[in-house]
Amino acid sequence: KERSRLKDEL
Amino acid sequence: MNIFRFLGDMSHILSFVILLLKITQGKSAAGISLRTQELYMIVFCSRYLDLFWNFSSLYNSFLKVVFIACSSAIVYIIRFKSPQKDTWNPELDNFPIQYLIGPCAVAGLLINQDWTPFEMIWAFSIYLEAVAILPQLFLLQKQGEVENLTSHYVAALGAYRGLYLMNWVYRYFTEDDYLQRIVWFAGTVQTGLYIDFFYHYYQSKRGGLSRPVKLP
Repeated sequence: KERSRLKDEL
Repeated sequence: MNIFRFLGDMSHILSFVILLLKITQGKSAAGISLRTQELYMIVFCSRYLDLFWNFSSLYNSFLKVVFIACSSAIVYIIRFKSPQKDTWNPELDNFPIQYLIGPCAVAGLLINQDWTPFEMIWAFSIYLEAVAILPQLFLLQKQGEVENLTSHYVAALGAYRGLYLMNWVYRYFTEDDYLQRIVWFAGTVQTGLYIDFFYHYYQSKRGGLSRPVKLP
């Protein structure tokens, strides 16, 4: 599953 | 965080520094596409809406504010401030950005990660960033020769996403559930658009960093 929750990149 | 992503962010910051220096010290926006700067402002303002609820690190939040502030300042200076605003040529810098914004908005609606409003806007910003450099590249093609600082600006901007590509490869092989097909695809397209420029930039800078870049 795409780790969309945690957007840890700019 | 890994070295590729850190260097990518530094290269992105460098591109802002070069451009801000050029338009404030050089007092001229000649050769710079206001259209591209407007697209970047849209990209950052739409992507970083999560500034208010997605706190992943101080580093991220700080740079999100910096990128929104810098891109807005650049657009303001080129559009409204004298003497820079008189150096912008609307006849030359006339790329129809609605043909970029429209399809990216549709793509963001159709292809995103979670079907929530933010995810659609976020995907839109990722797709738009991939093509945002086009007005700038078209302007450089029209002018044929690229002013020195402008060439370093475009090179730093291209290097930033190129380094991000390496960061994604690194993360894919070192993290177990890392999957970001949207940014991988868009980032590849974005970096691909610079390849022609990088070729001419490398050819011209081999004889010395301050030689102008000639585009065919």
